[in-house]
Amino acid sequence: KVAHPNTAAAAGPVVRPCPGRIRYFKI
Amino acid sequence: LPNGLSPAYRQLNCDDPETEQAALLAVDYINSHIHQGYKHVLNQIDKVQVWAQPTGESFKLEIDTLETTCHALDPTPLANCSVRQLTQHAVEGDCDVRLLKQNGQFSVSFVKCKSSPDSAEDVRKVCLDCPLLAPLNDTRVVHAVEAALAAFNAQNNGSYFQLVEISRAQLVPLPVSVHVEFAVAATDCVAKEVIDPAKCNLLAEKQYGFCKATLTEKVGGEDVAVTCTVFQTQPVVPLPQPDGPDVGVPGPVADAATPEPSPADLPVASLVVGPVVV
Repeated sequence: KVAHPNTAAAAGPVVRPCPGRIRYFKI
Repeated sequence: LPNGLSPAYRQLNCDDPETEQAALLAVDYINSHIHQGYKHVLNQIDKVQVWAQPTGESFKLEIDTLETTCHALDPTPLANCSVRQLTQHAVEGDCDVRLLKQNGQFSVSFVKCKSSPDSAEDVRKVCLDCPLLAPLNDTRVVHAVEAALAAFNAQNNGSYFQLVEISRAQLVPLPVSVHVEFAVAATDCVAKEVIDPAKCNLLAEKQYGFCKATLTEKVGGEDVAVTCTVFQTQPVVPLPQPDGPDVGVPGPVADAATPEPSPADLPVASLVVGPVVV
């Protein structure tokens, strides 16, 4: 099994801790 | 803390359920402590910091809120209040909040908010014809409120209602008209018998109402249409203590008596008076 450390990191979801989600709309 | 030690910091995401729980509690707290303007809902959590305290944890949050269509004195639960849409000229709030979490329970220790309307450019992007918010002390606005309240009282068989605050106003170009929203309170005078409104006093057991009105200019006169919803009476409660947390979502200010605080969890409005169209 061949590991590709460079690409593996890029493929994962990016978790951005803040700011959080917009519930309605941004003004 | 001992010298050289910094307090323990815990990283928390803005969308973490614990953060959201704190933010929603803060919004409830804000809504139950404002007596002017409109209730707000949570729109976004901008920032969260959690520090260890000797007796628990301290949460510092920055949150964005949006104005709803429910007036602050309206006992309707927040979940049933609609967010003011962009086409109606939305208003947002920015709040700094601090809470303590002790034994798993949050308590609000500090709140400071400022509110600001959406820009005219942003409103124009979604709607070219939508009327913008007008200054509440504009003479056309004040006149529309006075005419609407007079019309309401003239058709009202019960108490004389006094203006509490003008909460919103828009000048509509075509047809030339003024749309206003304002809060009222019942007095000890009978509407049909009032001679000098200045001698009327607010009831000890407050009864508030919320009115929407449109005054339309016509050739040789004007038409006023007003609809008021009168809320259930609110029991007498003690005034807030001077050492309590600093709270407020600054809303439009009116030349009116400041109402006493109301419980946040009163039942939904039970009495609707109107519409009274004159």
